[in-house]
Amino acid sequence: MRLMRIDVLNFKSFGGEVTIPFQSGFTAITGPNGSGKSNSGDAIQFVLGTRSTKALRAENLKELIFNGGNNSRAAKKMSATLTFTNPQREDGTRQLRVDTDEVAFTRSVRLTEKGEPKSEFRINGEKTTSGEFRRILKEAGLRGDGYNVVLQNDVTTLATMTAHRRRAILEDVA
Amino acid sequence: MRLMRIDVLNFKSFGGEVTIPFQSGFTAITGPNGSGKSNSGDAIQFVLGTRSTKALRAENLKELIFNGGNNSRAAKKMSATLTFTNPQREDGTRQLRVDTDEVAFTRSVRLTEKGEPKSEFRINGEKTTSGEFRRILKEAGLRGDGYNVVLQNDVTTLATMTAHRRRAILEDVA
Amino acid sequence: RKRRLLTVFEHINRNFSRVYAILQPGGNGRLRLENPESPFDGGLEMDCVPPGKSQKTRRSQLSGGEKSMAALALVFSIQDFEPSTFYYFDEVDQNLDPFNCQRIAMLCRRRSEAAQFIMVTLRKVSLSMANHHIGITHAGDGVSRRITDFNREAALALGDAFEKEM
Amino acid sequence: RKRRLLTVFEHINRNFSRVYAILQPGGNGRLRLENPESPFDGGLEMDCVPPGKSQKTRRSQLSGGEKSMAALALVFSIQDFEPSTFYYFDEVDQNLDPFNCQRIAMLCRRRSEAAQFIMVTLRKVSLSMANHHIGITHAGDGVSRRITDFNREAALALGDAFEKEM
Ligand SMILES: Nc1ncnc2c1ncn2[C@@H]1O[C@H](COP(=O)(O)OP(=O)(O)OP(=O)(O)O)[C@@H](O)[C@H]1O
Ligand SMILES: Nc1ncnc2c1ncn2[C@@H]1O[C@H](COP(=O)(O)OP(=O)(O)OP(=O)(O)O)[C@@H](O)[C@H]1O
Ligand SMILES: [Mg+2]
Ligand SMILES: [Mg+2]
Repeated sequence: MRLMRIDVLNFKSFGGEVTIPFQSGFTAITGPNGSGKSNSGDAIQFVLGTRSTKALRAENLKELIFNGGNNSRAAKKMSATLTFTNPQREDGTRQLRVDTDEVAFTRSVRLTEKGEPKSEFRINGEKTTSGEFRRILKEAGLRGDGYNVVLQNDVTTLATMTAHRRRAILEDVA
Repeated sequence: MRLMRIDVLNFKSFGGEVTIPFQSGFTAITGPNGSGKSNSGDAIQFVLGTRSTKALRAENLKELIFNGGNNSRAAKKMSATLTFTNPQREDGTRQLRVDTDEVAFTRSVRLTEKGEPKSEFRINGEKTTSGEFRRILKEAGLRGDGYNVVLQNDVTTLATMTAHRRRAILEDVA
Repeated sequence: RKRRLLTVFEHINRNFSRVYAILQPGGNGRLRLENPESPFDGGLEMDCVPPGKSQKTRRSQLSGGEKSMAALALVFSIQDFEPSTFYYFDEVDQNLDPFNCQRIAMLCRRRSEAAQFIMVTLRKVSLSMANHHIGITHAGDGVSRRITDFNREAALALGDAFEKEM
Repeated sequence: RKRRLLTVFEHINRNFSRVYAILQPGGNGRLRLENPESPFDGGLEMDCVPPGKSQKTRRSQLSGGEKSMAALALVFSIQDFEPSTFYYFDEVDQNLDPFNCQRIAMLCRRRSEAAQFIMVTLRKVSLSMANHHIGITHAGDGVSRRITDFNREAALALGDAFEKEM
């Protein structure tokens, strides 16, 4: 199972539709400061279900919707989609409990008439509950808060934190 | 008035005598991780009088003495000397209240028989009190805690600190 | 609960010593529970001696890059304990010299045969070790886009952009 | 005491806007006391809009490099308020892209006509902008030494050391 691509629409600094395709192996992402590299990592965390928008450097869900930059109009809805390969294994099962060779997980936020953010979850385009969405990801070992995602400055934090805080990490893992 | 050179003897990772000469203008210091670049900055802070050894990444004065690395014996005393130019100005005065064209400030620590660290201060090689040493530096505008010294990670700290902490910095400066 | 923590500690500690020796050849590192009898009353320290340094070296004395290499060894150790199908690293090489950049990128490259590795980086050495390259940019209007036809040469050229003008 | 803080704030704020415009051309930045009436009850925020971004941008949304550039503008602003004869910068360019590295190094270079600038850096762009170069190394024995006959070419070669072996 691997991540095939990220598709975002009006997610943070990605105004309009942007696709970021991934191949297997080792991919490097680069570009100038402020270009959107960490925001693409935020899209991964956003879909896989980070509890708090603060981890995405946003005060609330509304701040995750493209704000227009200095030249365009702010958007009213946004979405982020992660598409994974999901091949059938020798015993006939798949790692993700969805019966397709590729599975697309979409989380979106749109603003209601009153400007309130409303979240929606889709698997392969079909609406589903946030509970089912997270259960399927969790059962396949895909979590929003795992140590497979190392955010900018996590290394410095880990290196300089107190011994007690570091032991708490061990407890989390255990 | 400019810094002419740093001379260290058994200061932190500098085993033996090492001289680092500086010219006017813009100097870059580079080298591998752990080579001693930040330790040379610690030598500057150590002489100009930082209050706490923790700012020099040491638990106490003893930790500032060369510990021998993996191959040599630990030293029993160390010293760091900063030499400044001190030209006579048009009105006959000098920025540093010492009547020489160059002034060397030396701070040293040696271990007593009991292994207790004992500090000494010298100006142009002559022993002086820590009070006089700091007064002469302070009157010339040379401080150990000024914003002219930006330590590794100070930028990240300044960028991510709370607004209250940042206002406290303003108070310090005022 | 205490037994679970001690078991996980043993496991991750073995990983840590192994990974640290790979990332800092000639050095040695291990984890230490400050209070092994009653682990929840103490913390978890990293005792690392980079190549050439005294065995008495304490973590707080380490340089910026040496601390980062220790922290990265811990990250890889936790990942070995609980493997994933993909890994995303955002600028983990900020204070690493070119040789340490290469050691981290090399380890990612080796491990990418078993799992997908995605690394955000500004460092030429790290860029040069990746198999695939993605460029992100924002035109003067703050709108993020992916750079088309981006490859290793283009990625390395971004870093040179300034040097060419010199 | 409150009047002193407000005076210093006004002065440093003017410096900040001026320096930020130099470091981030096309962007604008200013400092803000959260509670101007009673400054000690509130904090000091940096309101920065990098080039191309929305005027509604909040500091916490900024990227790593954008936050560093804001913090560096603040450092230079405080230095302008209380100038010194020498400045020592230890790896302030850790998360800057090559263009921002150059802007910081360029400002240091211009200001080094009036004061001595000493910058520790691992970045090739920053190294290439200095007048003088010092190399520090430790042989395999953990003993720090200065590299003799070190110059710009040698400094840039350290960064390439790995690339040559590729
Ligand atoms: N909702 C939004 N609409 C538009 N722009 C946004 C939004 N949220 C964040 N941004 C912008 O995204 C930028 C940060 O992007 P990001 O953190 O991805 O940069 P980066 O490429 O990782 O840069 P660096 O190399 O400095 O870490 C900020 O300038 C911020 O203003
Ligand atoms: N008293 C001492 N005796 C010997 N070595 C010491 C002593 N104190 C510190 N060191 C060593 O100095 C090293 C750190 O040096 P320093 O911080 O100057 O490195 P650096 O060149 O700034 O590296 P980086 O690029 O990673 O920041 C550590 O490995 C530490 O063990
Ligand atoms: Mg980033
Ligand atoms: Mg350092």
